[in-house]
Amino acid sequence: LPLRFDWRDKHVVTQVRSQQMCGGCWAFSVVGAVESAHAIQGEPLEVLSVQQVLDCSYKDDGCGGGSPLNALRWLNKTQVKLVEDSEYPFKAQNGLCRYFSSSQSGVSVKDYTSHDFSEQEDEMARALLTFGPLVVVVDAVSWQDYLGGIIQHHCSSGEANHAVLVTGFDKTGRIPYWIVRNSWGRSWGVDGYAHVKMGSNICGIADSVSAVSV
Amino acid sequence: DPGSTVTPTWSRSRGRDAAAFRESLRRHRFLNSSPWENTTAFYGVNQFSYLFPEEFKAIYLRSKPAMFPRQPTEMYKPIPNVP
Repeated sequence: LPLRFDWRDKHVVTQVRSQQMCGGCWAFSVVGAVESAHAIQGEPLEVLSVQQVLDCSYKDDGCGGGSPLNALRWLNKTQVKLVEDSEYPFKAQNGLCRYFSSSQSGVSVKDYTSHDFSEQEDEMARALLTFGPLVVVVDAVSWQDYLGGIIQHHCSSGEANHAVLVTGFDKTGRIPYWIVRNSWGRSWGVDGYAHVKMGSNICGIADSVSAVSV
Repeated sequence: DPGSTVTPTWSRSRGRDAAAFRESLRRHRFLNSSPWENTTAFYGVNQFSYLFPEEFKAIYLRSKPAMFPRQPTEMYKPIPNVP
C-alpha cells in the first residue's frame, strides 16, 4: 500500500455537494461512488443525478432516509442509467420518479460488493485502490460540531446513521487517517471532508463498506 | 457572536435557536476538553450549531445500516515439517 492515496488527485471525484435539509446522504454517497467509478474507467467526470436515486430507489424513503445497500441493489437490478444532474436536478425534497428512454445517455452499475472490513482496514485500503471510492455508513452524531483534525473519539461502531464516501487515506503522519467526503457542503469540516483515524474502526467506518463498478 | 458568518439552517424562534446554540457551546467545551493528545479533532461553531442534537439527527442522520458479510481473511496453511 502507498503511504498516501487520494482519488481526488486523479481528478475522478466530483465536488462536495450539500444535501440541504434532505436526509438523502445515502443517495449522495452512492451517486458519488458511481461518478468516480465511471471516471476511473477513463470516461469524463460527470455530476450525476442524486434526485433520480432519491425519487426512484423504491425501497428507500427519499429525503426521509434510506440505505446505500438498497440503492445499489436497485441500480444493479434495474440497470437504470443515472442521468446527469443538469437533466434531473436536486430539489432537496421527494418527487415522482422520472423515466427516460433507453437512448438517453447515462451511467449504469455493472456490479457492486458490500463487506464488513472491521479489523481489516488495510484490506479496505486495498479495496479502495482496486475499485475506487468506497461507500461507508458511520456514526456521525458528533460530526455535528466537527471543524477539522483527525476524528479519533466521541463516536461508536455499531451505531451507523450516516452514509459518506471514502476517497483516500493518509498514513504519512503519526495518526493514519481515512479521507472522507461528506454531503454537508464545502463549509463543513475540511472543505467538506472529514479525517477519520484508520485502524480502529472509528465511528464504524469499516463495518458497512460498498464498492461499485460501472 | 453577531459578527459570525455562520447562518442557521433551521428557521425557528430566536429563543429556541439561542438555547440550541448555548447547548452547542457547552458540547464544544466537552468535546475539546478531551484528555487525549492534541492530534485529535477539534469542534466548534458551524452551520449546525443552531440545532439541538435530536433535530440534527432527525434531519441529517437518515441512513439505515445493513449487516454485511465479513471480508474473508486470507487463509494461511501451516508449512508441513520437512527434513
